[in-house]
Amino acid sequence: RRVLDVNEKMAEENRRLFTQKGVFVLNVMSSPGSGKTTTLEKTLIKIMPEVKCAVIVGDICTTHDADRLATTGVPVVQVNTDAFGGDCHLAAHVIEKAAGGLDLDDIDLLIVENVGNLVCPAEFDIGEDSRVVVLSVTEGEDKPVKYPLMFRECEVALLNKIDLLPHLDYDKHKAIEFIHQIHPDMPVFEISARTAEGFDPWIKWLKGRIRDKI
Amino acid sequence: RRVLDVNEKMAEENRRLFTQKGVFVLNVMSSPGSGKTTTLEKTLIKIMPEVKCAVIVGDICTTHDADRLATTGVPVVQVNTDAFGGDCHLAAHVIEKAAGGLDLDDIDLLIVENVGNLVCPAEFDIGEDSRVVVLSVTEGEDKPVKYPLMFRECEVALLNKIDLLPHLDYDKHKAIEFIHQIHPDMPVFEISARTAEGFDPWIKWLKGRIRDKI
Ligand SMILES: Nc1nc2c(ncn2[C@@H]2O[C@H](COP(=O)(O)OP(=O)(O)OP(=O)(O)O)[C@@H](O)[C@H]2O)c(=O)[nH]1
Ligand SMILES: Nc1nc2c(ncn2[C@@H]2O[C@H](COP(=O)(O)OP(=O)(O)OP(=O)(O)O)[C@@H](O)[C@H]2O)c(=O)[nH]1
Ligand SMILES: [Mg+2]
Ligand SMILES: [Mg+2]
Repeated sequence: RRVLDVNEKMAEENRRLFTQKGVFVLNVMSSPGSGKTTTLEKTLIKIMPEVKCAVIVGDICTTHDADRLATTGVPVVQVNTDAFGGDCHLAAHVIEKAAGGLDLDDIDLLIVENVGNLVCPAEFDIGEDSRVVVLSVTEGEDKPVKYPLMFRECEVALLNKIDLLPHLDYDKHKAIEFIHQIHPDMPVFEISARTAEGFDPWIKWLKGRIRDKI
Repeated sequence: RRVLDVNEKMAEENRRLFTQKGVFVLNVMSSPGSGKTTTLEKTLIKIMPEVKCAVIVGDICTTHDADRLATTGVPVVQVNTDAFGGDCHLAAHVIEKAAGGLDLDDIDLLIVENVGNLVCPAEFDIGEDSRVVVLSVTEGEDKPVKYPLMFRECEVALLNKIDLLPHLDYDKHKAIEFIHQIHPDMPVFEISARTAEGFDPWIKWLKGRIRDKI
């Protein structure tokens, strides 16, 4: 567990720096393809220019996500883990280096889109203020009980792709019940990143959390 | 990389045992919720009783998948990795132990449903004869280029949930082009595990591979 000890120390250093600079840091995690990038595209458009934003995106390969998010006009740093071993998560030292390329004095909200993976990213503190898990209704109801650490460690869940519900045998109440079995009272925002349905409560929550810190 | 060396040796021992017993071993991998279990439910029903089958299912927690697959009547062993550290993949020593609970003399096909994860499982040889990746059309077109190791290491890809295509902005040809960018000529079977559309070519391929070995 030495790797996690070293990571803890670096995460605390990150957290001190982000607090000193008055930056709220949000770590967004999910399975591959649950809709993190699409959700962030819509979130950034709705929250700016009231909140000054920047993004760090982690992937094994490609700059696809950074290119998509850059069209919103925010500063984006793409981290590709294949350059250093193909890690399936972002660690604190990687965030420290990526944040070095940003002007933190000019940012209120730093969003980190983590590597698509429901397991390892939840184990690595990166110095964030809050963690959000995006869960797609296309993945089945049972992910919270099959991958519990992620749902325990996150503050809120975004149940995404609700526009597809009419075409699925999916029991939304069962899925939320499973979430609350792992993390009682976890706020669950039901959204569609495609149609922007359900975004207002999510944006309100996020603005409130940023205001609490800064 | 010592972990992978030890794993390699164990995988070779597994492979010797499976060959000696005349068992074809298939390692099935995907993101969480792509449809591995649903695909295997349909596959087992279509391939039995001509082919004698057994399954080892890997998950962090729960026996949901083993319970579902057991309804087909095959012997199923559920491995929960939270009992030994919460690994996000199945390693060769875990397969060796789980296979110990099965009567390999009475099996033609041993299917391993791996832990839902597009990264780590592709790094661990478990002694299998073939690997299959299930990719859901709901995950977006770019997964093959964002998580290339999985697509390079697998022999075939099952493009699942094609029943949802009419309700998605999904470019199937772009997705297959991305697959072939990473793994030229990789066979891609377009299926729906919900409706069983497209299963015949997949079942034919699987029976052919089993016949080649046994
Ligand atoms: N129908 C529907 N499709 C969605 C929604 N959100 C995302 N998608 C689609 O889902 C696919 C994956 O979306 P992304 O936003 O790239 O997912 P991601 O979680 O960022 O993926 P990775 O970064 O690769 O892990 C794309 O085809 C999107 O168009 C939604 O609310 N409804
Ligand atoms: N529409 C549609 N839904 C599907 C299809 N295949 C699976 N599903 C649904 O997708 C969800 C996940 O399916 P599973 O078979 O449990 O997926 P899995 O890959 O085994 O999931 P994990 O083992 O947790 O990684 C469930 O709600 C299924 O009903 C399909 O072909 N079409
Ligand atoms: Mg993304
Ligand atoms: Mg499954």
